[in-house]
Amino acid sequence: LTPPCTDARAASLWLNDDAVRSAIHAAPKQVIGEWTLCSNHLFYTRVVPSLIPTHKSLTQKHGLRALIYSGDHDMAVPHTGSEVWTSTKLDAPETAPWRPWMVASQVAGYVVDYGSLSYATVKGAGHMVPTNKPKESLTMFKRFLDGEP
Amino acid sequence: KQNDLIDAVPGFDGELPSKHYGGYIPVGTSGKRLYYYFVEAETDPSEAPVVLWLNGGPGCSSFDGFVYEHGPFNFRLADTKAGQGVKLTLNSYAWNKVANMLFLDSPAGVGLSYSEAGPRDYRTDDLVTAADAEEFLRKWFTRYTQFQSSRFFISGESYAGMYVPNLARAVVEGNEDGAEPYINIEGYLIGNAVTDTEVDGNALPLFAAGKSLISQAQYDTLWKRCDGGNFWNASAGCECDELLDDLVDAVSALNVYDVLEPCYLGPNYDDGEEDQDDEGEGWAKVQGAAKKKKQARLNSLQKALKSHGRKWPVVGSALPRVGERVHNWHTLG
Repeated sequence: LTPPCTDARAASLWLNDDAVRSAIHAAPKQVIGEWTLCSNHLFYTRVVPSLIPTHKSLTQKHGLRALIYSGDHDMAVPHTGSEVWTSTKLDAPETAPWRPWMVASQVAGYVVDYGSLSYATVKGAGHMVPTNKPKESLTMFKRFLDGEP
Repeated sequence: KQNDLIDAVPGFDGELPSKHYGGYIPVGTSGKRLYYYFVEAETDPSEAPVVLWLNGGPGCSSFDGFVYEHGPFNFRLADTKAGQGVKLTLNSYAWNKVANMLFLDSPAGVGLSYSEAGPRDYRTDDLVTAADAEEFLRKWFTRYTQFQSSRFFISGESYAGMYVPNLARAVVEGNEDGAEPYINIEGYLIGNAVTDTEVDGNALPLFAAGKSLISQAQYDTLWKRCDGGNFWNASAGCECDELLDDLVDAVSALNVYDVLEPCYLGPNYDDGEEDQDDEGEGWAKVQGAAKKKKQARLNSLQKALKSHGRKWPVVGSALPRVGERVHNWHTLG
């Protein structure tokens, strides 16, 4: 219901408050039960073993822009894996080399471009990057949306 | 759409800085109802892009993003006369500063989304999830016609490394097949994205060695015994598998989601029933231990810096004034 090491009390209290449910037009607890951070109702099957061919198709055939980013202190989906597939499995040339990206004159992480797909790290962030690095995350998000380096 | 407009949010005092909407959109034919919370951009929503956010799991609610990551509010537990409550203040770094943010609980059975058909609809997979989310999106853009020409992005993290590209593909292919309304998708972004069984499965040992959570010698042995770094599909009971178990043991006390952060309630806590008193006590203990550890780290940092004869500013000391030159200050970047 709650992943290890995670404090979900604020969200649980708020989303299980009848007044909140009513205010945000969500179904009441009497109908759909308690809100939990992660569901134990789901019986989910992973049927796609790899999304790398999909990334290639979306960015190289359909012209979408993509940003893959990693908080570099996350051990659940470590940056070491994302760096490997973005650098060696996309069959895309490196169009801008590995370099630091900055926020307020500080190194916020590193970034490398493979055509329309960029891979970036966020230094000192964990799995939930905006939680740990809110300012850097908003800056990264805005630059990506605006098509800036 | 007007029925979904949110007038006020409990816990937050004041006027909302932009329009908020929340409600359900039905998908499929069996009674699935997907819940969304939409926060308009604080400046010029008609020009700002629309960005869908999906948390992962699979099975985790996108209110994780809304409450803890980049939503419009900061949430804080507060003691009230009636007990514990939640106070909301505006988040200076909310992503809706620059985009119209659409938080979706997906698939049905997650967060506030559900099915009138009950649990039989909670059996799902990657492709059904993508198809339902695409249907949701086209219906959402039908409800919010003013955003149909807006630039559109899909975002998420973790297992959304599966959700996001699958949904982007469904949207692109739907557009090509003439599905209405056309969705003006421009791109996507994903944090710490689950992507590939083999690559993701091989990532942990290198991470652990790179962060010095295990020794280089332990990593080198692993590499050799695991067929040159082929960690992900080790046969049970083989030497590689046993060494991987050792690695997992070595890092198991850490917070898997952030090796720098304390672990709330401990990594092996699996009690789904919440007990506020126990949680409070546990949290206090964890906080106390974290404080001691932090002080110990600071002490050792100060000793190390003294031994190098440098006057580095350290946490808690006075920061330099504007214009004041501090030896090596800039290298701290």
